[in-house]
Amino acid sequence: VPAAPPAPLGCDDPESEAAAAVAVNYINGHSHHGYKFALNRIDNIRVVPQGPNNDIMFLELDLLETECPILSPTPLENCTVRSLAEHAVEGDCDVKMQKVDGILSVLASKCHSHADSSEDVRDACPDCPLLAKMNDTDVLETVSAALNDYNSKTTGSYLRLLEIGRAKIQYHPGHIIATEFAVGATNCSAEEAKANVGACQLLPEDQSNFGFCRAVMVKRPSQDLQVDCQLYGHQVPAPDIPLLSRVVPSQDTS
Amino acid sequence: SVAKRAVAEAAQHDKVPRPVGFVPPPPPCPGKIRYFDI
Repeated sequence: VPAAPPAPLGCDDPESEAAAAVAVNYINGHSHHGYKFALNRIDNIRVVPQGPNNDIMFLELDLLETECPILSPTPLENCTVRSLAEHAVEGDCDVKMQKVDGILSVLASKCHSHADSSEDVRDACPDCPLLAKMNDTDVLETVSAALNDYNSKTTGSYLRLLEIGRAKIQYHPGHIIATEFAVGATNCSAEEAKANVGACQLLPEDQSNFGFCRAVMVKRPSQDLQVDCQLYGHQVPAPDIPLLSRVVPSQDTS
Repeated sequence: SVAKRAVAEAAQHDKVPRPVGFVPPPPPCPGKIRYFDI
């Protein structure tokens, strides 16, 4: 009597969790925008045996955005998952993997991220502001003013904007814009940039130095601007992971 | 009608009585939620 087929893998089985951990590490390692994502739930897993010690695995993963920018060297386990009140962002990923002689590898992945509904945010925190649109004029103005302010005061490298990570606008009480954006060090000092900012280019990959800024602009009741930027220092990229490619930010990544 | 009766009878026999307190195993997927569901 042929041996009964193995019972289907459960989504909480250790083998499934191990595969999901490899998949999440791959997704974060190959993403170039936004923030690191953490595993929230394994929605489904399907194993298609290919032969002895050789399986193809299809995983459906439910991820949640963390507060760590994607270029941050902070280990994922130290990254706090953004709460509902902060307007959480969910990632849905389909991942195809292979397991040969117990070694897991990712063959393909496709993810789509989307912000939580405003109703959920209101349920969690009635007065919390929602995520603003990236091209909101208040947001663009705040990021520009904050980076100019930082560059006018720093004694270090002149920083260029890489991308805006997220922004929120509070209209009452007071008009307050909070933004987070990624920056890169250039080959100029801030002083040199005053003379010829056009010559200031991002450092080449083997010297790259990325960082992250958080800024808050108060427009009412009185004008105020606070900005804080942290540079990570040069990170040696992992051998199989490109450090940063200039791709248009999108919500779908493959 | 014989088939129906046979099926009906067979169905009766198939209803294996569950032991008292039997809890069906949780469905294998989706898995547990680690943070919150949105």
